[in-house]
Amino acid sequence: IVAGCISHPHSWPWQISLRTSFDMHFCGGTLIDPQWVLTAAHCLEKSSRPSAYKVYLGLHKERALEPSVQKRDVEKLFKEPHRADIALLKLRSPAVINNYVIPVCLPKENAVLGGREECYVTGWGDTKGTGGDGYLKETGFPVIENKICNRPEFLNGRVKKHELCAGNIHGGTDSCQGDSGGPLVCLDQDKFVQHGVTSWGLGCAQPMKPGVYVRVSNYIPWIKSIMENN
Amino acid sequence: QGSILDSYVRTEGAWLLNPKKQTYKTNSKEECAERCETENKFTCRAFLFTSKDQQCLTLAENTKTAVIFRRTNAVLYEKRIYLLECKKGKGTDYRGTEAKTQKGVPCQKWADNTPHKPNYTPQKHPDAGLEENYCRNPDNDGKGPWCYTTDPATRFDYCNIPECEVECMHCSGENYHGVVATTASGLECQRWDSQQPHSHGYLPENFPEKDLKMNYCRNPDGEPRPWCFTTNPNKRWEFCDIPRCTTPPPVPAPGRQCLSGRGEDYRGKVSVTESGNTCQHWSAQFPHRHARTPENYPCKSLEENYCRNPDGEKMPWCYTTNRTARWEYCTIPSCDEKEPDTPAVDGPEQAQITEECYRGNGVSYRGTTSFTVTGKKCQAWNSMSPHRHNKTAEQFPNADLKQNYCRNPDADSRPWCYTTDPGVRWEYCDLKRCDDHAQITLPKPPQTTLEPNPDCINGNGKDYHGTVAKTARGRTCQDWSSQTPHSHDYFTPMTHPEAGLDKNYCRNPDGDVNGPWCYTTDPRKAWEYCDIPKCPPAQYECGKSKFKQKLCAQR
Repeated sequence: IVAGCISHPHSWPWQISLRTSFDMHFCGGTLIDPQWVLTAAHCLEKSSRPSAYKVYLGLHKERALEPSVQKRDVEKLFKEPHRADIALLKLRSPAVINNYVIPVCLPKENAVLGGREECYVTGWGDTKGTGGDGYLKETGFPVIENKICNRPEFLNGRVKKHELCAGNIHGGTDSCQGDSGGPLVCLDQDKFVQHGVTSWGLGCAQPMKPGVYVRVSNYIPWIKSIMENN
Repeated sequence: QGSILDSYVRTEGAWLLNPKKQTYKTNSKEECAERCETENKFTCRAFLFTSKDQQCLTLAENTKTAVIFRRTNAVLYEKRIYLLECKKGKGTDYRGTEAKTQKGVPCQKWADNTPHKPNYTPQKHPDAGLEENYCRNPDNDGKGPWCYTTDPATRFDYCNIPECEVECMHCSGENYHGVVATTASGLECQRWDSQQPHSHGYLPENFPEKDLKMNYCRNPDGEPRPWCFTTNPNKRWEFCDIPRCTTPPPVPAPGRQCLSGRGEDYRGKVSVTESGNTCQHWSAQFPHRHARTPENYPCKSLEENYCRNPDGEKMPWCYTTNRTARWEYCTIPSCDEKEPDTPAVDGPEQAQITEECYRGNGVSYRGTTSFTVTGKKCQAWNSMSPHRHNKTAEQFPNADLKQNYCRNPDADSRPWCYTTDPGVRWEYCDLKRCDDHAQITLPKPPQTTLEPNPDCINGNGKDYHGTVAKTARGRTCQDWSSQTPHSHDYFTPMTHPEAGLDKNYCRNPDGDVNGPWCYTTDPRKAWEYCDIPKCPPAQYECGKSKFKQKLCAQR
């Protein structure tokens, strides 16, 4: 996360750290159910074996030495069949839901954001020198309608309809490498709903180059189907 | 759509103080509108309707002339023609308040006989709106509204009334309200409230002031002209061809030489960006090609290479002559007075702690919540749009009326704000009391639906289906299907079958923010709120953290 700030510990209890079998953080993810994690498909390119991955929950520091940390193996991987950058992980055993580990809410199918919601991204990814390395960081910005984001001076038609843009037009803050797969959540009354999965960007925090996120509301039927059938 | 209410502008929560009025009891707002249309004691410009009491007040004034108050359970309906200061076509329906000719000569009153004896008078033409000395068109003159003048040498003259932008557009069509619904290439427009074939974020409820009605071409986002999403799956959106009005546009407010708000009215001559780059001329396409040209934005004073804000950016900006920096914001001196420096104080500094909850009636609340209970964004206190009001920092210096934060400047029951929805004047804010507890432990996983406790409410209790049948003051509720002691046709099991108006149980069929209520069996009290406790929350709910987020957004 470029700029933004270090979050209050455990204030984003659905944020998980996706790790290699050697416990190295490389991507984010979101707990959507005690036994299911949503992440980006491109985070699973290294290996198709579930045993290559681990999920860490309930941590604030990347070092993951807190007593609140829970570690789970991955039982199965499910990549979206039409190659959208979204994937599900089934945990070998469910996480224990407590004050430090709580799932996020999912949006209604095909729900759209009007651009006035408060949305936030979190992660342990690259800070580009803005500090907070090793801690879960957060930043917030508005969602930008695809019509604006696809203008020539922005992302020039690169953003597909199953994706959404979010960021500050003049740059300065953004998600970055290592935040991929993590959540873009928006406040709906008194709860956070995950509307995006951190996917890609042109650099990080560059002016006129907001981050691009997979639009979770487009995949609710797929998510429900995978969870029900597995 | 054919309803009598289509010709009215609706505002929830507004009440007008002491205008000339008549009071009636009507069964519906439509019936109240008919009373307004047929009012013969005065020209009815608006009416107030309270659904619970079924009280109808027809009014001679509207929000342009009367003082507006906040009130719950009231809805103000104002006749559109009396709010418009523009004309449609020849302007025979024009009922605005322009009262001088195109040459600036004040108009003669229609009821006067000097300096000119009029042929058109209020007595002879009672339906022509010949009030005061307002410009009117009682004779269907092709040149539009006119008036007799106060200059003895000039009997009458026409007035400069801008077009309402129904058949044509001014400027870039930001205020275009017409019904063109096809694009420049002939594609039919998609409805704004539809997500097919193109899903989008331009939802009418999120842009309440932009009139995103039906599938009409609109310009809600600073484009050079109106546009729409198309019904062609292969073309997401396209511009529309709207003719430009031939009459002059509305006279804009004088520009400023300093920065106020977003600087949309900045007309100074700063032409250097915040990083020191020289601005590119707006009429030039080099080094950066762009569409923010004087031709596309004729009303935005895109002169020379002066910093401007023609498209709703957060402050004035310009394209730069630096090839590597397409555009940048400019640093414009602020018009606001500087706050006096706080004198140094001996002793340790104390960080100001703001709570996101309120104590008592919330008069001391100083947090930054800026959304209402229904999710509407709050209007800034120093803004008069969309709602004019007198709750300003100057009038209430101790109320901390900053930005658009929820506050309670008038000792209401809890923090509130005016909303950015033109149809809803104000609402209470989405804040809990600081002493609300949430201690009940329920051993169920978070996404499971909990067994509802029927005698408690969530939110405003619109879904309440319990059996409490007494009001907060101990009065017994009247049966919803009964007409005694209080007759009412508005909220009955027949008219609101989905609201569960069973027996005499407390219910909330109108989504009242104060919760369930009922008509009472006390002949002296038509209706009253019920006192039903809030349901305790589950221990863990999705999307709700036990630790408060910092929310260090950079918006």
